[in-house]
Amino acid sequence: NDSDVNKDEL
Amino acid sequence: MNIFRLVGDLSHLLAIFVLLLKIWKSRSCAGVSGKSQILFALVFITRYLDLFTNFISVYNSLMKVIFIASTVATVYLMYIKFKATYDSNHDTFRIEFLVVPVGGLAFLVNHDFTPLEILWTFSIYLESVAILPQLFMISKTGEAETITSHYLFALGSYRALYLLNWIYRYYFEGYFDLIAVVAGCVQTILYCDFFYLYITKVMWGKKLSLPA
Repeated sequence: NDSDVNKDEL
Repeated sequence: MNIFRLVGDLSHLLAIFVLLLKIWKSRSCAGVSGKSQILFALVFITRYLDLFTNFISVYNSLMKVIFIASTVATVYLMYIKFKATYDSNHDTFRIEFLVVPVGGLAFLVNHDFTPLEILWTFSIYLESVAILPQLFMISKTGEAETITSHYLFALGSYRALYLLNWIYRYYFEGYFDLIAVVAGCVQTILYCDFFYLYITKVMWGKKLSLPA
């Protein structure tokens, strides 16, 4: 799921 | 990082500093919604809780610190330093009608039922409606100072540029976050009416006044 993707956006 | 996201972040930074300078220089927050600024402060605080635990890049950490500090500073100027100029009679939007439903939705619709993820989701949903008190205030006063309309144009443009960023990332990186995209669309749509007025009026040197 998306939460694993590092939240690299502001 | 891509050009859309970079220009979007810079547009966001510009908006925040245009507002901060307007209040600081004119020593007045007339026409500015303090409630929207409180919501923006809440958006950044709940979104950047990972500031110390999840290092992405110097740019990312630096911008997070600047966004939180400048928005808190704006709230401070509005409610403490220049409180006398705060137009509470026109800044009457009930923000609990935004925070409560958004909080509930963040619990129901999210990517991961963990505190940090729910707070991030809350922040994304809240940001999409955080400008409503400001737009509501302008509709009540019937007009906005030119500098305030530039602030709104830069602020609205930032998320519109993020939509382009997400299109770019979808095609070139296969990255897609439905929650961020849907909230970003709602947020940008809320500015459409203002964008129309801004482009047809402010761009031609007229004052932004809503049709009575």
